[in-house]
Amino acid sequence: TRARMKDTYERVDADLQALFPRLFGGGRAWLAMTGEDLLDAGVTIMAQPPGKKIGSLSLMSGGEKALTAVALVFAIFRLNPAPFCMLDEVDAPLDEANVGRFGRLLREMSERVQFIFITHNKATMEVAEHLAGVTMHEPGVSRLVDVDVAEAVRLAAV
Amino acid sequence: TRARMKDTYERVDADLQALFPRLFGGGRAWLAMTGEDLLDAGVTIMAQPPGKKIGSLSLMSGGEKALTAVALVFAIFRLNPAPFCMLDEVDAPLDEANVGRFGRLLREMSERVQFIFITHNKATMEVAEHLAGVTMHEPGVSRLVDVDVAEAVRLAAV
Amino acid sequence: MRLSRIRLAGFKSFVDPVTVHLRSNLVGILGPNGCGKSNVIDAVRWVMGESAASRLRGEAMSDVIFSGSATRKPVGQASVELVFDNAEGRLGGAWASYAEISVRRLVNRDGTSQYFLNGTRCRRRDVTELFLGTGLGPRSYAIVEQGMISRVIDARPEELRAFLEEAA
Amino acid sequence: MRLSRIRLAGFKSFVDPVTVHLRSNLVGILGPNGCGKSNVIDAVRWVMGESAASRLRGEAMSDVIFSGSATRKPVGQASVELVFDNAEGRLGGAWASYAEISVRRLVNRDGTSQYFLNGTRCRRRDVTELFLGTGLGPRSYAIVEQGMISRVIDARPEELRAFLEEAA
Ligand SMILES: Nc1ncnc2c1ncn2[C@@H]1O[C@H](COP(=O)(O)OP(=O)(O)OP(=O)(O)O)[C@@H](O)[C@H]1O
Ligand SMILES: Nc1ncnc2c1ncn2[C@@H]1O[C@H](COP(=O)(O)OP(=O)(O)OP(=O)(O)O)[C@@H](O)[C@H]1O
Ligand SMILES: [Mg+2]
Ligand SMILES: [Mg+2]
Repeated sequence: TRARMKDTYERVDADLQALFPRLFGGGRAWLAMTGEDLLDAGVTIMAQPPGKKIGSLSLMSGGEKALTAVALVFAIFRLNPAPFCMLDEVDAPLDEANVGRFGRLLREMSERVQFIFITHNKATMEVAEHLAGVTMHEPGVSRLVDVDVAEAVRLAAV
Repeated sequence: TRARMKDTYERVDADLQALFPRLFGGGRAWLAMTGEDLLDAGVTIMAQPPGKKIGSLSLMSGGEKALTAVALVFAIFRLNPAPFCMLDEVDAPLDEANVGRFGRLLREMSERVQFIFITHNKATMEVAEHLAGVTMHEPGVSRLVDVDVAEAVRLAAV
Repeated sequence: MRLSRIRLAGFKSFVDPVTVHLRSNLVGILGPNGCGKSNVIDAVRWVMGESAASRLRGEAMSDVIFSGSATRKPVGQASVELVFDNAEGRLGGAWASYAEISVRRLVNRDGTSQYFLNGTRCRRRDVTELFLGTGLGPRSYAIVEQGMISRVIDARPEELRAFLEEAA
Repeated sequence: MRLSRIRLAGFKSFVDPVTVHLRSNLVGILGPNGCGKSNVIDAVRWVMGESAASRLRGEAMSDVIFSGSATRKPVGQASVELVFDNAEGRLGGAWASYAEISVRRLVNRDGTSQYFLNGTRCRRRDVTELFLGTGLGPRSYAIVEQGMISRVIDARPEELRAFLEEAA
């Protein structure tokens, strides 16, 4: 229905506006409608990383795109917190400063959402409360080992 | 011509067979033709990471695919060493062990080819003989600074 | 409703039964390249009803069954079970009174899948209905596959709209 | 034939003239997200004749010209120059006797590009012919764009064949 879509759009837009500057350390982002009618118009993201002009998303860098996408996914989670969220190496394109901000937001969001995340990044591993290590000591066969962070860093280097 | 294609195919195949186990620390890979006639048959890659069965490339992991692709690109370079090679964060999906093997091969190949590579990975930065840092001290405006490795690690964290 | 454990047997590289315990709201999964981390995510999407082999990086649905290694023979069956902690009764309807809810999918080489809810055989539709409205599903915004994070940014305006509608 | 420097002016985020010196065979480029690293690679592909805006992450060819920042106005022109060290005379033909070879491209907002070889105006075709047989070109295997490394693995057999032919 029109009212439901309007509510969804406005709440995700508001949360995107709040989360983007926290992930980027500044700047702003918001949603825009491509048409008049709420029921069939398309939705686009407008983003302005700190110090830059508002430009087309396609000119953004690999890391900027990934971080903007995380802001949007987290904004949707604030609207409708699914029981869990699984993230597969979303921090791979990020530099250390952005990985830090991403980790802090992850920790905060985890009060309402369960996060299960795959990462090769030591800074993100340190955000985890529990770590599950997957190994193939027997080649081709996956098994699980419990690891602590120090061990985890070693395991990633095996 | 047919003879030229045959020579190209055989030499790239031989180099792929040599480079794949060096990047993966074992296993093997080779090229296969999908048809009889050299002039119009397609080419596929067969790959078997260490300890695994030969399987479809699509089931390989993100890191395994990236590393196999690097083996192929480097095999092509051995055939026809273009004056330079530019790599944009090809090491992003790799774990520490594979980053190490990648860096060692990069250093060896650099005797014949000039490599210009973008990376966020400290281990790959250390392979470089020269480092160029790009910054945006003035927001939105790119400039260059010369950096050394220790400084580089700090710069990546800004 | 929290996910408390994932149990895989015969699914992709997890030939021997493995239970992934999710003991908190911040669980990291790590390990070297090719060890099976993304296979765990594929397992979760598969048990929630994913029906396209290409979305599980395979060519046929039987590619989810362990196909052998250098030292092991292929097996004939794959099974994945998700166990949810529903102590707060968040999942409504018939399931509100259950403290734990288990969703399981089983497939053998002839391709027929069987679904189970709390141990009782059910249809795929029952599983998709269970998750309706929770935001979960095989292609939900709640699961971001490897390399796909920027997909939301590259989406066309009407795709982004559909993405939002799913979450509503 | 080694690349000895890249000179950008007005190209994407490099509004002020910048020279990237490539002092050896192992040059690392680093910096935070969004600072302009991949723009350097786009610059190299552009000067070698790249003619599709979408391959430069833009919507129009004028997207390569600096379009302003929070504190700077847009400029009207973009220019990139590659300077090769040809001391070994590897580039044959008319260029064999030159110790340094410079390739330059210039574009202004009306969209017309100008190409220069060692300072002399030439056609785009002269530039593509210069690189013929060296393995270089705007879409050559020698330049792997961000996130594209696995593309060779996902290619269909006839695409992989074309890839090999280019290198022959
Ligand atoms: N049906 C199957 N039987 C046996 N092994 C399989 C099967 N399907 C996939 N695999 C194996 O699983 C491995 C891929 O695992 P996965 O993608 O989970 O790795 P990963 O831990 O995510 O690695 P990365 O860090 O590189 O992303 C491949 O090497 C593949 O051979
Ligand atoms: N014509 C232009 N004028 C001004 N700025 C531009 C122009 N084109 C692109 N940019 C800016 O360049 C930035 C992207 O740079 P680039 O892709 O090189 O980053 P990067 O250093 O590769 O980052 P990452 O590590 O995230 O991949 C964007 O923020 C974009 O705003
Ligand atoms: Mg993976
Ligand atoms: Mg980049």
